[in-house]
Amino acid sequence: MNIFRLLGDLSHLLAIIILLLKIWKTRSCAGISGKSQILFAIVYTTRYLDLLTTYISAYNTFMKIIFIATSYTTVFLMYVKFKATYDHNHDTFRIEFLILPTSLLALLINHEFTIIEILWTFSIYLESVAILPQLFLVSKTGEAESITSHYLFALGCYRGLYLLNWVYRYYAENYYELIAIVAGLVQTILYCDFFYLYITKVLKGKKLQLPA
Amino acid sequence: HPHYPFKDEL
Repeated sequence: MNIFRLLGDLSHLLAIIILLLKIWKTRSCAGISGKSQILFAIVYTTRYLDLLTTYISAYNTFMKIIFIATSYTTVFLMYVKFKATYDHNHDTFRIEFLILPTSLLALLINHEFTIIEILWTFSIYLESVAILPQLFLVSKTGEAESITSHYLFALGCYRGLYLLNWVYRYYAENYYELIAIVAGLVQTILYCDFFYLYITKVLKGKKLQLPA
Repeated sequence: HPHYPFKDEL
């Protein structure tokens, strides 16, 4: 464990908490893509199957369980409890366009052709694009509430910090995991445009509004 | 070196 990975995990946790608190306090999930949240639930479920087979550390187990539990909680809040506030008219990204290609890629490019390994690889590929429905929703409505922006920013920081973690591990531990690194790079790049808007607008107290 | 299959990251 290094500082980049710890901070990355914590900003990931922060993002999830921000989202859950926003939905709970405002009793509304307006502006949030349920499609992205479903994809994240799929990501954690398929990646953390190793909870059943491998023990790494108490920290690792605890965080995995938290990520799985909170992702299902978010999906439940959006599709059941606060269903009436869900923005389904704008949340129209077709998730099969992400699930099918990432499944295919996982079958083609993986470390080992076993069920658990292919599901892990699929989860890495899917996570790299899982935020697209959310970014699509923001671009469709042309704006995001600042709380939604903070959520996206924390999530983007998590990916950025993981990149630093991999650089660190490459030099310090001679460790690298190419599938995760390439997918992580793609994922971080997807946030760049948003980062720019966040820093130039939201941090100056303005609402995140896309140029017309 | 500690490469695959040791997956300790989240």
